[in-house]
Amino acid sequence: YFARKANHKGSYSLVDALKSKV
Amino acid sequence: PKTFKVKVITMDAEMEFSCEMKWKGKDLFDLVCRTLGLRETWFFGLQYTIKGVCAWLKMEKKVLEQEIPKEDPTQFRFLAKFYPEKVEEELLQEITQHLFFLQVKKQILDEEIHCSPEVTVLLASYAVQAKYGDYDPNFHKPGFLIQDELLPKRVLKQYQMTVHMWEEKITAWYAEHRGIARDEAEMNYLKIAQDLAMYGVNYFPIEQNKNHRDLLLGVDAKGIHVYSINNRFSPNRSFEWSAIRNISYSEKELTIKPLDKKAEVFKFFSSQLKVNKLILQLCIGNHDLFMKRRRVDSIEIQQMKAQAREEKARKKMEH
Repeated sequence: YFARKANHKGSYSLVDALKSKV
Repeated sequence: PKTFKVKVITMDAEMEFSCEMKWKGKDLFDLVCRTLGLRETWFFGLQYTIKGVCAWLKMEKKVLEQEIPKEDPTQFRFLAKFYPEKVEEELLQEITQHLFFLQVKKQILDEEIHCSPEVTVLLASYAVQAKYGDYDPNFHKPGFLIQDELLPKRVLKQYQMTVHMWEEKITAWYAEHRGIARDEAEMNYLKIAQDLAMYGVNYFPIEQNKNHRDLLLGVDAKGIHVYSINNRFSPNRSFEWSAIRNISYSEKELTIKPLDKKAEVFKFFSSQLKVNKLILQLCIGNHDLFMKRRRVDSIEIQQMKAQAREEKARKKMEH
């Protein structure tokens, strides 16, 4: 759910993080 | 194995460690926590300053591969990086409470957290109870607080009062706290401090249009908030963690996508890429704790809670 595409880009999906922890 | 030296500064101590060259951030962090006897490690981190920007040592990366200051020994500050939503429920160990108490007290005295004069006096009285124990007029003679830094400079300047007048005011409250043990006094301090508007918020200057740094972004235990630059108390807008779908950055731009697909996507610019990385790191960590609080406690936490209850009961008996 956290992805770093390149060194200057990052993304965090709260929805995916929630799903993965359930 | 080859080693390098680091100095770790906590809120009340300085420690030196020899680290192996191959150590990751986590190895050093765990060693510091073990040395302190701290188990509620998830609130804390090792902070350093590089090119004027605060940064936190990454756990999964080798210490020496991170952009840390080139000094010998390398210095880190061991500080709370994340704050609980409710101190009285989440801070279990006495050492955790004590470190939070010292850190928040410093923020209030340094005016990083704004606090009204009335509340600063009440807070000071709990700090005095924690330090000196019960008030005894035979022992605590006028002038006994002269050496202590108890109130923010702004408050001292705001009124035409002598140090003795302040001491009298604080002592009047202090005398009311008779019978309160050190850990209770520190917890009472934190319970009041956590209701202050600026408590636990990490602020970052941002701009919605280039060349206008007109807003502040705040990240805390509950979510992300947007403030006018001249009002850090009440946000214009808030995004609770449970209402956010995704947070992403590209260079200096940061995007917050709400869960509600019809709601407007919030885009803004921070001062540098490094700051965006820090903002995202704080969002991930705070959101992780937010989810953790809403799940069943782990066995470790259940044990710690039981231990904390027993310890409290024992102390009360002793007291």
